[in-house]
Amino acid sequence: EKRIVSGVAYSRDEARITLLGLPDHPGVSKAIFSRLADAGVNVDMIVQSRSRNAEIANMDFTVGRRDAARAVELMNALKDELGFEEVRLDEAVAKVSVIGIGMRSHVGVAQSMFTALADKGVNIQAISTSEIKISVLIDAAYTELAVRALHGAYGLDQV
Amino acid sequence: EKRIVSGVAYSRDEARITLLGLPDHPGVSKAIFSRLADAGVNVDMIVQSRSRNAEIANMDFTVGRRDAARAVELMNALKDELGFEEVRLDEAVAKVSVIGIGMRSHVGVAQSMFTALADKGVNIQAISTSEIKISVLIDAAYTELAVRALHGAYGLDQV
Ligand SMILES: C[C@@H](O)[C@H](N)C(=O)O
Ligand SMILES: C[C@@H](O)[C@H](N)C(=O)O
Repeated sequence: EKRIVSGVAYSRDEARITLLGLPDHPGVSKAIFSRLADAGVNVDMIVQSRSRNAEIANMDFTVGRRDAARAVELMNALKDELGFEEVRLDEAVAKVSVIGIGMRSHVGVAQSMFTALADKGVNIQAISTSEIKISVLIDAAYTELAVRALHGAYGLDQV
Repeated sequence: EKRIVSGVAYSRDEARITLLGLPDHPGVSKAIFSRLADAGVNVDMIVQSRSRNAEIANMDFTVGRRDAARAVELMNALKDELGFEEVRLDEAVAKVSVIGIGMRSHVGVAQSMFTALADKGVNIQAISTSEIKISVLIDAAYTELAVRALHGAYGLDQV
C-alpha cells in the first residue's frame, strides 16, 4: 500500500460552504452551480451525501477565500427560491490530499490516511475521492500536523 | 468549457452504503475503513458532508455489488461500537463521471454536467470531485439517458 502513495498535497486557500436541507430533486444542483459559475466563483471540492430524510440532501463545497463572502451571498439569495434551510460558512478549513497512482480501490489508502489523522487527533470534516486522490477537509490549525503525519505514514519524509 | 471535457465514464457495478449519524470526532473514519480494508472490501467513492448538527456527520461510500452484503454486515457490527444511527443500502445506483483535463475550477463543468442531468430529470444522489473528474451517483435505471445527455452536452456524440 505505501508504494501506491506518491505525495501529500494541501491547500489553506479554502473556505467551506455548507448547504443544509436541499430538496433532493432534479434541478437543485443545476441552480446552485449555474449561479456560482455565472458569478465567476471558482469551486474546488463538491461533496453531497444523503441525510436521514430521503427527500433532503446536504452539500458542502469549497471556494477560494476571496470568493467566500460572494458565495455565501449568492447561496443566501437562492435559499428561498430553491427551498433549502441554511447556508453555513467555515473559513478555518484546509484541504489535505493523499495522491496515489492507480488506486483501484481506495480502501487501503483510506485506512492508512484516516488512521494517521485519527492518531494525531485530527478530525475529518469532509471527504472526497477520485482515482488518484483522497481529499479531506480539516481544521486549518492542524494542517502542518496532518501533513507531517501523512508524510510519516507513507515514508515520504525520508531523505 | 466544452473543450475541457474529454470523456464520460460510468459504472453500474456500484452499491451505495449510507452511514447516518456518525459522531464527528477523530477515529470514526479510521474504524470504518480499517474494518472494510481488513475484510478485503473494495471501496470506490467516499463522500462525507456535514449535517445540521455540528457533532454529527453523514457518509456515503460505494462498493462493488458483490461486496454490498458484506459491507452492510460489517457496518451494522460497527454501529453500536462507534455509536452511529443507521446503515442503509441502495443497490440501484450507477456512478456517472465527467472527465476533464486541468479543471482548475470545477464550477463550469459542474454547471454544464448538472444542467444536462437536470434537464433530463435525472436526480443527483451524491457528488464527488477531483482535479480531473466530477462523479455523481444516480438511479441506475437512468444510466443510458444520463450518459447520452452528457455526451450531447459536451459534443462527444459527434462522429
Ligand atoms: C440535491 C441535488 O443534488 C438534487 N438531487 C439535484 O439533482 O439537483
Ligand atoms: C465522521 C468522521 O469522518 C470523523 N470526523 C473522523 O474524523 O473520523
